[in-house]
Amino acid sequence: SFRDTTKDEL
Amino acid sequence: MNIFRIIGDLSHLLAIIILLRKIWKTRSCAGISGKSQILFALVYTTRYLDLVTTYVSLYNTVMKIIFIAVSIATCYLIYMKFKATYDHNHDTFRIEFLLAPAVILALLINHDFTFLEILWTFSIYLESVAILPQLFMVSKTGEAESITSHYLFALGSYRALYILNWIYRYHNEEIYDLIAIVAGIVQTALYCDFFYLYITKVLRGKKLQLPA
Repeated sequence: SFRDTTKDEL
Repeated sequence: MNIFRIIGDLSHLLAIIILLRKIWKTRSCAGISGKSQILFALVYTTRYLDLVTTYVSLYNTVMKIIFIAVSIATCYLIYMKFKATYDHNHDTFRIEFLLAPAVILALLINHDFTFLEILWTFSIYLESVAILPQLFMVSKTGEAESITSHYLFALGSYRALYILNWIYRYHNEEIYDLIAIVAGIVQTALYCDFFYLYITKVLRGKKLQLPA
């Protein structure tokens, strides 16, 4: 999805 | 991972440890809003459900588990173990006024209309306002213990540092998430008044006391 790249954030 | 992100995470971790330690050492949760803690427990459990679907890194997994576990443990201490010390007369913020808009907004404005994505979005919206019952309690009693102030400062700093992290990532990786950014700015803005009082009073050794 759109935010796959920011999924590492808490 | 950039410096803003890591310091932000550590600040967040520090905040929840300060709070847990304070309650445990003093055997009291006086001055702490149980309602804010319930909202935070809800924030972490709804956001980190992806623990069971997506593996990112050991760091990510461990931090998520810590945040979920500690937020639930804090609620347990406030509402069960040290219930007698819980100042419920001053903790009167109506959390349904935060929960309902967060649910509605998550259903309306999200990246993807799927179960986990809507829960993630809900948790982002809810987190941005979850501190309000605690700030309301401080304004109602007109003061906060130093340790409570340190907790609030560490917790508020974390999202401010995340904003710097997002600016950094936008510049270096061209990645940005508008939902997180807008909510993060709202969240940080809610602390501004407190940050001012913290810097001008608590750091100079005075108690955080609001003008009468």
